[in-house]
Order: sequence, then structure tokens, then C-alpha cells
Amino acid sequence: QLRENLEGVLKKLRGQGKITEANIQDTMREIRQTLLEADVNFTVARDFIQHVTEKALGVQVLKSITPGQQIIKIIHEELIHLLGEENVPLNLSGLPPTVIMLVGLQGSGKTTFAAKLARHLKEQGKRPLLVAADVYRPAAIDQLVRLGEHIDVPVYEQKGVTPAKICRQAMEKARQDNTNVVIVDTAGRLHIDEKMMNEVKELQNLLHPREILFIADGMIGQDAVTAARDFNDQLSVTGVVLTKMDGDTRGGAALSIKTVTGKPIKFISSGEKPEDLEAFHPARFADRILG
Amino acid sequence: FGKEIKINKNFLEQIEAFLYQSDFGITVTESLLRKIEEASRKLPITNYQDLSNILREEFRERFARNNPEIPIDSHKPFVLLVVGVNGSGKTTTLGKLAYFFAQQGKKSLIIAGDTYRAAAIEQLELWAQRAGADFIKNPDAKNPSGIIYEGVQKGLHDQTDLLLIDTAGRLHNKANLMEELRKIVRVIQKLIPDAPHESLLILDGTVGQNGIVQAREFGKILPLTGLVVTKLDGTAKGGVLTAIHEKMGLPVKFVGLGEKIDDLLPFDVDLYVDSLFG
Ligand SMILES: Nc1nc2c(ncn2[C@@H]2O[C@H](COP(=O)(O)OP(=O)(O)OP(=O)(O)O)[C@@H](O)[C@H]2O)c(=O)[nH]1
Ligand SMILES: Nc1nc2c(ncn2[C@@H]2O[C@H](COP(=O)(O)OP(=O)(O)OP(=O)(O)O)[C@@H](O)[C@H]2O)c(=O)[nH]1
Ligand SMILES: [Mg+2]
Ligand SMILES: [Mg+2]
Repeated sequence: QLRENLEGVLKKLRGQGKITEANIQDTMREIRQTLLEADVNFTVARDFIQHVTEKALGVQVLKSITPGQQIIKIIHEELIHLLGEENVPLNLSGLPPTVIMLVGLQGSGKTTFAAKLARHLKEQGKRPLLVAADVYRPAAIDQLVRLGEHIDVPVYEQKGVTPAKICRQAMEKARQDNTNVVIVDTAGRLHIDEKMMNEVKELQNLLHPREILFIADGMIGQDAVTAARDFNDQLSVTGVVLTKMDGDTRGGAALSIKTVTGKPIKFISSGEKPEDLEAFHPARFADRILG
Repeated sequence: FGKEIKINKNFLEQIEAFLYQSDFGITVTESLLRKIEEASRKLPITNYQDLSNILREEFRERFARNNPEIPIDSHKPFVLLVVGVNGSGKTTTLGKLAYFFAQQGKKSLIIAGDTYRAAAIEQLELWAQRAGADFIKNPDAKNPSGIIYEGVQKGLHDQTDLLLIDTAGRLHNKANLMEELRKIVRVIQKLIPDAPHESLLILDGTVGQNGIVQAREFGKILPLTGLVVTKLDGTAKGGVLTAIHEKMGLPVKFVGLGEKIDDLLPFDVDLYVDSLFG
């Protein structure tokens, strides 16, 4: 879609020897529009445009391609660069049991992702344990227990106690059972909810997770930046997961979240089933954002 | 005088950023900026209070015909359906609605129309208990048609005030799931031809421009009668509700302001404008 919009604008650039500020303006306006429609954060989009403009200016137009193609190439490369260049895998180093803790806003897909991750690790020969640490949402524990049954992965659960106690006892069980990866599902929470953020900070201190993954709904808009920044400031977030990417959202939140936290996007969730999990590939995602 | 203009330009840029970051999107932001610029020529805008006053006037105009009321006395039983994408807050909102109407002396039967997601029925059942509503479910159901039919039948028989129907989350680009939603509506209409009397799209308040696509696509499947925007107790402003209201004339009925049973507020445009600056 961006390419179609650019075609007309970039036709004007043909026959011009150099990319100048004047002839690049329309192009950059078009790009900014595309990024905003794709839910890239306003400030992130503005900085991106500025950066790409600087890169493109004064570039001697090669004989082999049109100036327009050259600009698209710069934009595409810059997007891939900002998204992280290449896939960063899960960090499972250190003495087992390795802990992976999942955090994020309400309804972003954490519980579902916990099961996906457990299944993925089981396929890789690991012995995972799921921990149901959401004591607030009605039937949240039942949900994870049910999902665990479907994929034949044990779930540590206990009703009527605090998340800290659940996690402590889960780690004991993990050590007893020779579990090598513990996946902790936590309640959805607002980054501005002090009490809930303190709870998850306490869990971090208790568990020393190798990975804290921020699970974000792929359809999230401008708030992606505020939420991600806050979670990242308050916790040692090590990675990001974008969910519901089987929808038709362009997922500009990916660029916003990566830019503002600097943390790698590790996985994409693309469906409701446990097998709907993919590694994040910056190049593929750049195409999606540009439409 | 030149300096005055410069200050104004910088302030306009700040306003532009503020509007975009509230998820108003390109079309609404540009039209709001034009209105603000016009207003500032008559009376200079120097601070956010001035801006707030202008926006309040503008939004009052845009939402002048917004009616957040749900006419629950117009039919008995009154059939209300909630639809929307995964995780938007449908089940929680349905529980809140049952409680909201219970405060008005209305008795509800909640129908467990999400037959797919793990523990969806258990989650809704807990909400029904909290709201003091009756509840009907079929834990062995492989699809929603049967239990929804059964529930509506029971509601007719018992002459319940309200039938509140929960549905599974579904992405609007999944043709089979949208077809299932059409089927749900047909099943209801077999028993009550002019139902559902209220079809609410439940929109996650953090959603970006995809919210407009959601409204449009769900609107193609069934005649939506209202919008509920959830999770506005966070930092998201839910700006897409403006574009949806303008493009589709869809009334904004409620906002969700938390996870407790009474965290549901009928939409009030003044409160909404205030919340933009909150
Ligand atoms: N289509 C689709 N649906 C998803 C995906 N991931 C999760 N879901 C659905 O999104 C909804 C919310 O998922 P949950 O796992 O309950 O989300 P959560 O973050 O645990 O929610 P809270 O615990 O309430 O904060 C469910 O209907 C899931 O089936 C995905 O990648 N694609
Ligand atoms: N902060 C806040 N959280 C909310 C609000 N409404 C719902 N939630 C939370 O959002 C999460 C998802 O809510 P659900 O009611 O399960 O959403 P759903 O649309 O039924 O989800 P699916 O059936 O899986 O598609 C839960 O953790 C709710 O507590 C709200 O207004 N504010
Ligand atoms: Mg959960
Ligand atoms: Mg639900």
C-alpha cells in the first residue's frame, strides 16, 4: 500500500540527479502518514522520518535504480535496523530451573502465550512447569490449568494464597521435579497501578527470572509507548512478545516498543492455539508495517 | 508580533502531538487542529485550559446526538449481545452490565455463549454470581448456537427482564468466525425476530487505528447499536471512539474504568474531554 502511494510521489523524483530536501518532502509526508496509520507512535514516527531524511539527502542517485527506489530501500533498511536487525532467541542460560516471567496489560494474551511457550520448549526437549500466579481474574487459574492439560505440561496452582507464595512453592516443586524451565503467568495490570507493579517487582526479586517478557497486544495504539516504557523502567524486561498478529493490524506498535525500550521482540503470537507461535523476524515485520 | 506567531506554532505542534498520542488518528486530528486554529484566531490559546474549553465545545457538538441509554424497558425479555475481538473485555463488561441493570431492579439471565476458550464459562459464571444474575451454560457444547437458543428459550419462558449473551473473542478478518457470529444472530432471531435489541461492540481502550476497522467489519455482520470502550482507567485515551462515532454514527454507551463490577460508567462527553488531560 505504501509502495502504491509512493509510486506517484516518487515518479516526480525521476530524472533528478540528487535527492534534495525539496523533492523528498512529499515522500516523507507520505511515509509519515503510513507510519501513523500503522500505529507507530507519533514521536517515534517523527524521529524516524528525520533520520531517514538525513540519510537520503545528498545521496547520489545511482544509475541502476530510480531515486524513489533508493528512498524505499533506505526506509526499509532503517526499519529493519530499528526493529533489531535479526532474531534474538530466548535466553535459557544459567543453572536450571530457568525462570521466564510474563507481564503486561490486561487481556494482552499472557496466559495463552504461557501455554504456547511451554509447548514450544517441550518440543525442544525441555521440561517446563507452568505457574498460575494470577489470583485476581475470575477463573484465571482454571484457564492455565486447562491449557496445561491440552499440551500435557504440568501447572503449579494453589488457590487462596499470594502470588509470592505460589511462586516460592512452585520453585520448590520445580527443583524437586527436575524441571528446567519455569514459566510464570501473572495477572494483567496497569503500569500506573502502584500496588500491582510492586507485586510484580517483588516476584522479580523472588524469582530472579532469566527472562521477563512484556506481552503486548499487536493492535495497541499510541499507548504502547507509555505502557512499555513504564514496565521497562520498573522491571528488568528482557524481551517483548507481540500477540494477535493473525489480525489485520499493521503492528506499528512493534517499532514504538522496540525504539522506546531497546529490548528485542522475541516472538510473535499469531493465533489462539498453542502451536500459533513464531520467532520474530525484523525483515518480515518491516514489510508488514509498510503495508 | 512575529514572536507571538512562533509561540503559537510551537503550541500547535504540541497540540498535534497530544491529539495523535490520544489515538485520534489522522482524519480526526487534522479536523480538530483546523477547528483549534480557527478558534485561536478569534481568541488566542495560551494554555491547556483554553484548549480544554475549545475541545469541550467541539466534542459536545460532535457527540450532540450521542444517546448512551439502553432501552431495557422496550422489550421483555430485552436481548443484549456483546461482540468484539479477543481480550477486549466482553465477559467482564457483561458482568458489569448485569450489575448495572440490577441496580435498576432488572433481573438478568446470562448466557454462556463462549464455548471455545479455556475456562470462559467458569469466568462468566463467577461474574453472574457476583451480579446476582441467573446463569445458563453447556460445558459440553462444541459451538454456541445450541446454548444460545436454549438460553433465549428459557428467557422467553421465564419472562426474564434481560438476556445478556457473551460471545467468544474473534478477529474480524477470520471469515469462519464472523460467519459464526451471523449464525448466532440468526439463531436468536428464530425465537425473537427483532432481537438482539442491543448489540454492543466491546473495544479495548488501548486499541489503535485498527479499532476503526473492527467497528466497520463487525458492523457488516450485524447491526451494532452501541460501543463500549474498556480499560480507560489506564493511560490510553481511546481516541478512535471519535472516528467510529463520526464514521458510523455508532453511539458510545459506556466506558470501562477498571476490573471491579461497578467500574462501568455511561458515556459522558464532558468527562471524556476531561480525561484527555488527566
Ligand atoms: N487471535 C488470537 N487470539 C489470541 C492470541 N493470543 C491470545 N489470544 C486470545 O486473546 C484473549 C486474551 O488472552 P489471555 O491469554 O486470556 O490474555 P491475558 O493477557 O492472560 O489476559 P489477563 O490475564 O486478563 O490480563 C483470549 O481470547 C485468547 O485466546 C493470538 O495470537 N491470536
Ligand atoms: N483495567 C481494566 N481492565 C479491564 C477492563 N475491562 C476488562 N478488563 C480486564 O481485561 C481482561 C480481559 O477481560 P475479558 O472480560 O476476559 O475480555 P474478553 O473480551 O471477554 O476476552 P475473550 O473472551 O478472551 O475474548 C481481564 O483481565 C479484565 O479484568 C477495564 O475497564 N479496565
Ligand atoms: Mg491471563
Ligand atoms: Mg470473554
